[in-house]
Amino acid sequence: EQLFVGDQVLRITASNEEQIALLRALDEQTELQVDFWRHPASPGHPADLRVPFPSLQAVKTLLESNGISYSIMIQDLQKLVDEEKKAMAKPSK
Amino acid sequence: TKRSGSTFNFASYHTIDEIYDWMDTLVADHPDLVSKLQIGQSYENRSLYVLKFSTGGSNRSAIWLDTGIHSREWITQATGAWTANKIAEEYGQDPSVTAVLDSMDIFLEIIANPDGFAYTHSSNRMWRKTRSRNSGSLCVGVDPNRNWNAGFGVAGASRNPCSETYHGPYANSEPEVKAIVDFVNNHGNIKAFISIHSYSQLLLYPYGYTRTPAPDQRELHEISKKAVAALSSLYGTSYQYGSIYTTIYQASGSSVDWSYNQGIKYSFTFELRDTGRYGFLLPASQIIPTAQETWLALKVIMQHTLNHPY
Repeated sequence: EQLFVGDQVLRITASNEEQIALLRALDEQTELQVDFWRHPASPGHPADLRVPFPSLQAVKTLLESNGISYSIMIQDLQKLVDEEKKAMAKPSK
Repeated sequence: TKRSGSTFNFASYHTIDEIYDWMDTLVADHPDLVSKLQIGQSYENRSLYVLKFSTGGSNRSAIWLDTGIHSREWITQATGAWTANKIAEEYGQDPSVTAVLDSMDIFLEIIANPDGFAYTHSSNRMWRKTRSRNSGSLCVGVDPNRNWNAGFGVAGASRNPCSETYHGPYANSEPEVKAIVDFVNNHGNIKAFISIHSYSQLLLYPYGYTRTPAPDQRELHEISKKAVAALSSLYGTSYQYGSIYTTIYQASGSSVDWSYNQGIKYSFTFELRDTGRYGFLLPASQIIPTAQETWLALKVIMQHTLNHPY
């Protein structure tokens, strides 16, 4: 079972096409293992990116050094998955 | 003990077995309206089931709906189940549903990517793709919404098997996609094709693989406007609408581009809720409101399809 402990989902808003291209390039960097939940579309349009815990520092540094604004949409993904599991188990009982 | 559809909790997320069992009860509860067809098998040999809503006739014009082609988008399978029940319940009650079903059939595939869906319950909640093996790569699966024969493999999909948007080795390589292609082509009289995704709160129409406007863009835009107005009227949920290319991003090999190019004019794709807080982990408490508001938009599209034969 894949666990998502410490994984975060970042809401990223690129302000120009250059930043969007940078975000798209992230997708192809397989070593970071990031996963776009919502792909970057156009400037001002939010993109949501799941970042595994080991890649968090690298991704945040990259965003900050390129002046790309972001916020943390989900602080700890596994916590939410656990809550969802509990919610599913309840009606089953 | 006779099973009953009334014990199924639509306000909860369910496994594939629970949904498939419930489909049988829906058929049993509405034998004159609902039947279950198997249109193929998935890569891991799970059945691909379609619910057929029909009041009779032979090869009537029809509306296609699918949910869950991206397996982790759980709100869509849940909305699919709710919608199936709603169609069955509203026939004979709601004049617009009755009018549609008196002339047309509706086909609904609730779990369009069963292997992926089962995998989201057992191993990886965030799984999006199919579960097919890719030769020469350790990475598994193809994005089933980049695998259709419409601008296949051009920009807007990845050639990297490890990517979430990997288009696959060739168009229709995924049995889950091929089954729908064969079904729609063999039927030959599908007039609307609606593929339901989440999340982003969008109603989109072709094209995704090219910026060239679809020949019917004006009409599709007008329908979208009405459908979104109906959807938003219930809970004020904010939706955007437009072509895939202009509203979100270039996406090649998608289902509705394919269906549109097959001559199915009323081709749409939804991106259901979230509001940006939970993404694919939308709490179960939002299933019913999401399904309810989506239903209003679906009715607009279905009604328009009925009233504008072509």
